[in-house]
Amino acid sequence: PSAPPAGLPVPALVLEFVRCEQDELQVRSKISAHLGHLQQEQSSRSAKAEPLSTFGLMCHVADQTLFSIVEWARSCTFFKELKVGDQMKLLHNCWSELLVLDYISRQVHHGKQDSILLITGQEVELGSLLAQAGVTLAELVQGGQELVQHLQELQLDRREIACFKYLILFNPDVKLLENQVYVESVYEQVSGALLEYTLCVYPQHVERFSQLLLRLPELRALSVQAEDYLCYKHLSGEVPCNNLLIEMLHAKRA
Amino acid sequence: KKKDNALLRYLLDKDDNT
Repeated sequence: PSAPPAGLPVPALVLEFVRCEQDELQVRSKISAHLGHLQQEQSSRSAKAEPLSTFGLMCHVADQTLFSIVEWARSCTFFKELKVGDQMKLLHNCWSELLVLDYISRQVHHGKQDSILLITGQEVELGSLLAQAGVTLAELVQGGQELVQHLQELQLDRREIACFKYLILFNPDVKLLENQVYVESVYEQVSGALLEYTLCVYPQHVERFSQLLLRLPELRALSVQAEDYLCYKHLSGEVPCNNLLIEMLHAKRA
Repeated sequence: KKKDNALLRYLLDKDDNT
């Protein structure tokens, strides 16, 4: 929707969240440049360097996306109010959820059931991915597709996605924060703004807010599954050396 | 464990974010 019904303004907080969104094209070109550099480096190191596997490519994309997620978080007014210790705890708790949300929201707008669209613009055919995948990855992809379908039915919009990111980042269930009360209050403010937004933009759909919130535990469950899968791949030495991705995996399991 | 978090801490600490 471009504008709410007359007289009902979009909550200021939601507009602020949209303003803080990163430029997708900028992130895409940064990550693409990084991948290009990486492949060049690999081929110069060895004459018969193997091309990156789909899984390897997706790990590198996830790693680079994590860098942009940290950049995004640092740009948020609410986040800046916290000490680095609390910032780290929040990010350790939600990095995989934010990665899954990034993936899911791209898929929702991609609209194709048989391929995955990466932030780099590359399309990965699901058929070929699943042909090499074990049961765990197949279940993960299946779960992702179901969530995408739910959100497509709801026609999740970009302002709601922006709110989701804050609800995920400022998770009031994170323990041992120095400023717990603040995180809880941000969560309350964001959910209040999202409720107000859905009521003003989708007044005919009063259940929308609760239906949106129901998707968050599903996203959480998927991210736990994805982390378990990545851990397993990491322990078997199959995750390429991705600094931030592996650091996050270690931090959470420590 | 501290070493594990070095990169994230660096990313959060750098520049103006104090």
